[in-house]
Formats: sequence, structure tokens, C-alpha cells
Amino acid sequence: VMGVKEIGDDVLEDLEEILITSDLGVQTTKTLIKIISDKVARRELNSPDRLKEVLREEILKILSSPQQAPQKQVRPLVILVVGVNGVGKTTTIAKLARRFISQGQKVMLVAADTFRAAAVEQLQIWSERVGADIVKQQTGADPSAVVFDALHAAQARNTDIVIIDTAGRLHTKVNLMEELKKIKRISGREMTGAPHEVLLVLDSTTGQNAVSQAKLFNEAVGVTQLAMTKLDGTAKGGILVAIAHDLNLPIRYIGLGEQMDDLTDFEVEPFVEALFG
Amino acid sequence: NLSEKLNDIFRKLKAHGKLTEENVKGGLREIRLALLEADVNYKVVKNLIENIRVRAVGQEVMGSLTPGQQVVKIVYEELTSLMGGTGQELDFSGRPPWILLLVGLQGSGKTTSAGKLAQHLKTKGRRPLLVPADVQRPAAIEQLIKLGDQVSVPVFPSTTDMNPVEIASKARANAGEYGCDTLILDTAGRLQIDEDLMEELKAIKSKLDPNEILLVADAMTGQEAVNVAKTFNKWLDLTGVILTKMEGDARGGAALSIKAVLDRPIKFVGVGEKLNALEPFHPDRVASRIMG
Ligand SMILES: Nc1nc2c(ncn2[C@@H]2O[C@H](COP(=O)(O)OP(=O)(O)OP(=O)(O)O)[C@@H](O)[C@H]2O)c(=O)[nH]1
Ligand SMILES: Nc1nc2c(ncn2[C@@H]2O[C@H](COP(=O)(O)OP(=O)(O)OP(=O)(O)O)[C@@H](O)[C@H]2O)c(=O)[nH]1
Ligand SMILES: [Mg+2]
Ligand SMILES: [Mg+2]
Repeated sequence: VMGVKEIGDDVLEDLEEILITSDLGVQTTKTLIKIISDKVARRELNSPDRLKEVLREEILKILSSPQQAPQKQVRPLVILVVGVNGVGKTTTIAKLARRFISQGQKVMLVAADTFRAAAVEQLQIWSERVGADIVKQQTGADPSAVVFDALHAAQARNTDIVIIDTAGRLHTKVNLMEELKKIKRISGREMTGAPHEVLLVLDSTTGQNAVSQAKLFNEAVGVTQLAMTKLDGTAKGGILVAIAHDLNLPIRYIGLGEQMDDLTDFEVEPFVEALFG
Repeated sequence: NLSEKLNDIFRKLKAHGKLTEENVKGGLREIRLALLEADVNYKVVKNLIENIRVRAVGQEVMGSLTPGQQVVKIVYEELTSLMGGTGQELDFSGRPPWILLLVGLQGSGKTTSAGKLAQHLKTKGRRPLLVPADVQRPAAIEQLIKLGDQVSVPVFPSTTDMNPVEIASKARANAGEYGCDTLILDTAGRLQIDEDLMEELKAIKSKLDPNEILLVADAMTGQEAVNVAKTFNKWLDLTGVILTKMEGDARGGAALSIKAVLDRPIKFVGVGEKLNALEPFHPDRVASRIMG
């Protein structure tokens, strides 16, 4: 077990296996196992069932700690969606648009992925399906220019919510992260305070690299919300615990499928239930 | 990094005289942590540590003047041999049209890898036909058409009112008309637990009898890499793997997990978003990266 020699070693080993195989990662697992074994050493814990209960409580604590700032009362509210390649940004945007529209809001989608083949076409189809406006330019256009035009139009058109789709990019690619910073700067220039939310999308199948992703995207553009997709699969998404612990970023949305209605709000209790399920 | 840690540990241990099996435990723990931090699957790590332990308590380490370096060498060798092996070439036996089927989870990089394979095969003198068999994702067919255009490779004109099995068999029947001898089939991403969609792949397989069925998997995949690979393999009997997004900072333990559970070669790695970003898999390089 993670460098800890205590009584109940095999019980701790079982807990360690649950945490690691749920993708909580080595560091967070070490931290949690240490908390548990310290309690065992201080004789605050002596039954294996109680061990598991306390572990759940500790994870609940970690996940409940990041506080989501209250929704900004601004119009249009501008949400910048970012993340590495293939995690589900474009699909998540469609789901968000669908939700806002069902609440009576006027939504505009911004096709600022001007790089990937058929990225604009993909967002266009979603905008038609959910009933959102779309602002787009040709492939190869400067994404910041698309955003600038879109924010100008949104303010003129009485739009309630603007959601900006960006190209997937690895957080380690400095020039691509600079491009993202520029998109953020340009938004703020066209509309003071924009983007009001920066939503980082993570894939539940990703391992400990998700922590590096969250860290670098946060350093580059300041992440205000997290979404985790593909939790309809078999991955547990435990890396959210590591991210909450290390970076204190609020987890907002969960993706549970490929259709426009497959979005739910992140809730700590059901998530922890599923981890131990 | 791991080599430094192991050299440290064994220098201290050896300083106390003869190295014992008990001493080696500390080193094994560091190796285990390194592998888990690299996202190698928990059970795969367990087995691997046992294989390393057997060698580490043997004469090659115990009798060595530099036991730390010996252990580092053993880890590197075990990882490299586990991930390496034969069969890294694509199977072009038999008569054309040769058929490559790409499968995997949503967003893993199948469509982009199809474009990359088309480019790669063209440089090898083959005549590929890209076949869009994803009729579900918005603009998936358009995406492959654009990629085909970028590498000047013909693309079968699928439409969303066709079904994937029908697309596959029509494409094969018409391959000659396009002047093509190799079909690259792009399929929709799917969960390995979606029985209907796995049945669909099985149907494509029995209709076409592909030369290659390649799992396209993301290098940053965590613990589920084993379940995903195992299940796709159970349904389809995979012939190989393409590991994508390898140029990032993911340690890439998924490579080890997948190879360990499939015992099929990792034939290519994706190292970028452009269509020339496809490389052969180098087990030794990935071994060093996993060791960290
Ligand atoms: N099963 C499942 N699939 C999802 C979910 N979210 C997205 N997907 C699928 O994941 C794949 C990639 O989704 P996209 O929205 O294109 O991802 P992206 O981040 O915009 O990709 P890039 O723009 O290429 O970086 C698609 O096949 C989606 O249908 C989810 O919650 N569950
Ligand atoms: N950085 C990087 N990105 C890659 C690589 N391979 C593919 N991508 C990107 O990953 C994202 C998803 O690629 P796709 O080819 O659309 O993935 P897919 O498996 O076809 O997705 P679905 O059809 O929705 O299941 C795109 O943004 C690609 O450009 C790679 O090797 N490196
Ligand atoms: Mg996208
Ligand atoms: Mg695709």
C-alpha cells in the first residue's frame, strides 16, 4: 500500500485498488489512504466498513469544497469552451444550448474552431437542431476575428447567451495556448468582462493527464467551470477528485451520451455513490 | 525520475552491506508508483511488478556492484519487451481489395487516423479508398471527405440515409471503379458496452472479412484502457492498435495496459493533428516515458 504499514493492510489495499482503478490517481489516493490510516493509528477507526464510510466522507468533502460563483447577471452571458482534442466540447455546447433554449433564452453559437475539418459544419448542424443562432467564417479564418464579430452581433441582436466553440488543443502546445489567450483577450475587448465563464471539458476516460490539462488551461485562461463527458461509459472519472483537491475548480456539468438532452448537473452524492458502486 | 530514485535507494541499501530480498521491496514500491502514475492499469502493474521482483532478487542484481542501475535496466527491458514484438506491419496478404477497419471509443481519433493512414499508404504505393461509415455524428462524412481532399485520396460517397454495413459492402464492391486496392473504413465512435453498436461492428466484420481491425485509442486513457481493449477484442478479434495524441505530456501507460491485455501490436502512433503526423510505434521510447 502507498508506503503505509498499518494494521488492516489488506483492507487498505482493497480501498487503494478501488481508488486507483477509479482514476483518482496516485497522489490523491496516497492523501486519502494517509487520512484513513492516521485515523486507524489514533484508534478513531477500527471496522473495515467504517473505513469505507470515512473514505466516502473525505471524498465528499473534497468534491464539495470548490464553490461555483453565482451566475453573472449580464447579457449576453459569454461562455468560452476549451479542452484537448476529442473530449466532447462541440457536443457539450449543443447540449448547453438546448438547455438554455428550453429555458426561454436566446442562444448564439460561435464557430471559433476554424482549424479542424468540418468543425464548422458539425456546429452548424447542432445549431439547427437546437434552434440557436450561429456565427461562423470559413475554415482557416482567425478564431479571434470570428469571436469579435460574434460578440458584436450578439450585443446588437438581444442575445442572452453566447457559447464559443474552440478547436481542441493539447495544453502542452504553447502556440495553441497563446491562440486561446488571444481569443480571451479579444472577447474582453469587444465586451467588457467577456468571457464570463470559461468551461473546461474533460473526458471521463482520461487518466492523470487530466490534472495537467486542468492546471495548464487554468493558468492560461482561468477556468471557471468544469464539464466531464462520457460518464455513460465505464470510466468512473475519479480524476475529478484530484482536480478538486489540487485546483479547487467547480464541477458543473456531466455528459451522459451523444444526444442533445444528455447533460446533467454535476452532483457530489450520486458521483461518489457511482465511484463506490 | 524513477532511475534516480532507484539509484538512490540501492546506493543506500548497498551501503549497509549485502543486499537482501527485503531491501528490494523499497525499489519495487517506487517502480509500482511510477507505473501507476503513468496510468498503467492496476492489475497489469501487479503482474509486472511480480515479474520484475523475480529478476530483481536474482544474481544479476544481488551480485552487482551497481544494483540500482541493474534494476533500472530490468524495468526498461521488461516494459520494452512487453510492448514490443513482431507484427508491426499492416497485413497485405491475399488479394485486393485489402480492408482496414478502424474502431474505438468516441473522440479517440479514428477519422483523423483514417486520413493519416490514407496518406501513409499512398506513399507506400498503395491506392487507398476512404470509406465514411459513421452516419451518426453530425458532419462525420463531410469530415472524412475534407481529409480525403487534403491528401488527394478518393472518398466513397456515403450518405446518412445508408447504414454502415451497406456502406462497407458497397464500397468494397466498387473499389475497382475508384481505381483503389485498399479500403480504409472509418466507423462511428461507440462505447464497448453498447451491445447494439458492437453487433454492428461484428456485422461489418463478417460481411467484409477485413485484413486489419485496428483499435484507435487515446494515449491519455486511464484505468479503463484494459476494459475497453478487452471488450473490443472479445467482439472483433483485433489485429492491432493505433495510439493517438502521443505528442502530449500523457505518460502513456495505456500503451502498456493495452498491449498487456491484447497481446496485439501497437502498429502506429498519432503524434499530431495534421495528416502527416503518423509514426511507427517505438516500444523503447514509450518505456522510458512510462518510467518517467
Ligand atoms: N458516449 C458519449 N459520447 C460523447 C459525449 N460527449 C461527446 N461525445 C462524443 O464524443 C465525440 C467527440 O465529440 P466532439 O463534441 O466532437 O468533441 P470535441 O471536443 O469538440 O472534439 P474536437 O473539436 O475535435 O477537439 C463525438 O462522437 C461525440 O458524440 C458523452 O457524454 N457521452
Ligand atoms: N493532438 C492530437 N490530436 C489528434 C490526434 N489524432 C486525432 N486528433 C484530434 O482528436 C480529435 C478527435 O479526432 P477524430 O478523428 O474526430 O476522432 P474520432 O475517433 O473520429 O471521433 P468520433 O468519430 O466522434 O468517435 C480531433 O480534434 C483530431 O484533430 C493526434 O495524434 N494528436
Ligand atoms: Mg469540436
Ligand atoms: Mg470520427
